[in-house]
Amino acid sequence: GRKVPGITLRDVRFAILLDQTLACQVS
Amino acid sequence: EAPPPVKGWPTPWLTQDEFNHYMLPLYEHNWRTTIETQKQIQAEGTQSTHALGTFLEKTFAFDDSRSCFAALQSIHELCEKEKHHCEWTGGGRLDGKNAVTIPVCTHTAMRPEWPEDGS
Repeated sequence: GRKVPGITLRDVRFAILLDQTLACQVS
Repeated sequence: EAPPPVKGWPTPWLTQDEFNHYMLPLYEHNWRTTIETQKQIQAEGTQSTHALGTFLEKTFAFDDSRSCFAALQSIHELCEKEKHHCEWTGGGRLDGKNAVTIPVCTHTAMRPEWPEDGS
């Protein structure tokens, strides 16, 4: 298939890790 | 729980099963899906043939600028660890607080083949 922007498992992993990383820092 | 690190390139778009498993909990945690607008594309100076990208996005609010900048440092470190390009927009407000919006997408993802009889 063509290589185009999209949401992948790599992004999902990053989003979940980001939530975990910032859990103590957000208001 | 986060999926294990993804190996190989290009990475395919989420499958229906992966979407159902991961995206609905992310929506519950205030992540949203949005699409790159023509205005954003023009601001980046890219070609008009540039494919429109769908991305994950979330706005994080912070009590003060100190915690906001500390969070940006944490984001930077996570980006390096995960080999992810980091983009963010700041200066926004959420519930009257300092806010940072983080868009996440893979620019060179592998789109599935459309079915032959698909539109």
